[in-house]
Amino acid sequence: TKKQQNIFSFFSKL
Amino acid sequence: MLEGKFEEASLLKKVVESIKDSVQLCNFVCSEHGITVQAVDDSRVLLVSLLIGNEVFSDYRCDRNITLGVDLKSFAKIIRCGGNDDYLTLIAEDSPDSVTLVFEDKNSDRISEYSLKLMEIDNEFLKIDDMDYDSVIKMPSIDFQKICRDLSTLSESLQILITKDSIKFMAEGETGNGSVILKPRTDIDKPEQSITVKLNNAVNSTFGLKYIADIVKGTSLSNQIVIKISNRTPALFEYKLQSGYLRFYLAPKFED
Repeated sequence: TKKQQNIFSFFSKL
Repeated sequence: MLEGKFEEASLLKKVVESIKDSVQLCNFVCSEHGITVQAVDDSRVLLVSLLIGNEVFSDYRCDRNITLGVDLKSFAKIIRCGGNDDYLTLIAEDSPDSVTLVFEDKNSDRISEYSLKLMEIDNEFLKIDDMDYDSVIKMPSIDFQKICRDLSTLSESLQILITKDSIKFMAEGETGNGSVILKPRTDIDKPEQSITVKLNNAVNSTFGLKYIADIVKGTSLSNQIVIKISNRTPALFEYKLQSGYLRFYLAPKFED
């Protein structure tokens, strides 16, 4: 099953 | 001091209506270049990135950077008080605790003035690099809105498959399945009706339709939507403004 990913896993915090 | 005058209040109205259901509290960062917003929704799946370039305004001055911490639900209520065609001027001091909105009716001498109390909003700012996407599609924004609304009656997820000669939107649900296939086309008389596909790699990505339902609220901002997708990374949905943009970055669904 597909799991909703989190945007913070892809972009780093400034 | 910030003083930004919109020729028509409708633009800021549309922008606020487009993002207020995705994010509630956000900082409007005003600089000499214009106004920017970056905010992430509570479930941390959707990121909103807005630039209203200074060229959008008929008059604009902002001597130093000013941050306006805004509750968008309250902002939306105030902004609805003005007419779509009114001039709208935003005014704020250098370290403001409120922002003033002045609506001027072009057909009479009526001037309406409202002020909104600002908030201290501590939000995380994400660094988003320009990247090469597997595919970039451009299509009429209203068609994308209709496809997503239609398919959301069947499923919570939207699968987007892109090849060099077609874009396929698919939804699979308990009650049934649906799909819409589009082919690239150039409409010389009505360029806003054109559909283009730029493809580096074929794409097969899946997204939550509840987030896409919020994204398509930006439809009134632009005739066309630009969608940039790579497999297993957030997709970028963009509505271009006359100067600037409203962008949504949406994290996909996939097996870990």
